[in-house]
Amino acid sequence: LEIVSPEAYIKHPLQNSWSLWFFKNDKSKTWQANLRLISKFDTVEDFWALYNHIQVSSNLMSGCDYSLFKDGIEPMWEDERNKRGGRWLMTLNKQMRRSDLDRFWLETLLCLVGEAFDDYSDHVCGAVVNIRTKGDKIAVWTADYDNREAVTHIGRVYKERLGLPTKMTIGYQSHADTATKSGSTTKNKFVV
Amino acid sequence: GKRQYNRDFLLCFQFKPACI
Repeated sequence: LEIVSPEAYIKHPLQNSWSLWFFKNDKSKTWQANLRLISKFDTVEDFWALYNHIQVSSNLMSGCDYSLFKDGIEPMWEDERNKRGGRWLMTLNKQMRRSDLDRFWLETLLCLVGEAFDDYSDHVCGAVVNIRTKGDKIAVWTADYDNREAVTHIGRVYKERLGLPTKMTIGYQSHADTATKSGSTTKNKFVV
Repeated sequence: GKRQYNRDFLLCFQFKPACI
């Protein structure tokens, strides 16, 4: 009788269950109607099964988003777990869609599902990639903009994981400020 | 403890089919 190691048949469970959402900009519909839940997963193997099955971000049409959020959190400011939160935002220039977008987004996903932020991973709600003609954006959403320790730890680890040069900074903005901004930029609460 | 997986560990599963 051959003994098979459990490694061979047991999937590797993640700390959290995650939902991947897709947003397609159809102006005839409401914002919420354009948002669709693609799938949920809670193992390493199922994460890859989903990731390998869908289009990479750089192939999406302008106006589309992918959002990965912990199960039970909707990818919008209004969700109870997001409304006091904010995001570490990275704005990419047009050239970066070809050179950096897909690897930055995959790295972001790996940070989330792998719980890369140590004891502060519980403060992470999700991440969003926006495909836009004027410049794509990737953001990690956290639960509480007031928690300096959690927010800055997450920002430092995230910047390091993306391999961004020291001189390039990313900023953290509260969703409340983003929602009420008057111009095109939102003030940063933190910068790393 | 938390189930943390580093990037190399996660990446080595990308093209490894689950047996069942």
